[in-house]
Amino acid sequence: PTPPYLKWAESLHSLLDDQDGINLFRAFLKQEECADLLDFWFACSGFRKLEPCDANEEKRLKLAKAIFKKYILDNNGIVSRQIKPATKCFIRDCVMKQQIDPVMFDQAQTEIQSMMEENTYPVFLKSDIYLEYT
Amino acid sequence: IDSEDDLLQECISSAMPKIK
Repeated sequence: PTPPYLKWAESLHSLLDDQDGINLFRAFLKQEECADLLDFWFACSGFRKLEPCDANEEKRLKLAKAIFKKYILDNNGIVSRQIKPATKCFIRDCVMKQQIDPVMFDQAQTEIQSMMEENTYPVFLKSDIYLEYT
Repeated sequence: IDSEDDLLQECISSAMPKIK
């Protein structure tokens, strides 16, 4: 069978599908001071999984606000800098108007994912941290 | 009441793969 660390080199998704892969990628991003990219990506997925029902409404609103505040509000943050202004406006409007939709962070997540696929992920595959692991 | 950070952490963990 293919060892997990070789699978991690196939695609970003195969890396993010494996707990050890996530931990190593996170350690690398932390070293590069951009671990927030990965946390934001998972936060978006987690948010989408929260079912919109009466029991969850308060939690979803609180969580949407928390994600917005932590990763998007500060324009100098590593995540915020990688998201298009129109996408940030859209999310801000959703939060302000309390229109909390499961897919409200999807576009921002896609933008961060593309950035990781083009930039941090290929660099990770050439990094000492990955090569030492393999 | 959960703090914002706890809520975020719980959300991030919920999206991670559980089974290796």
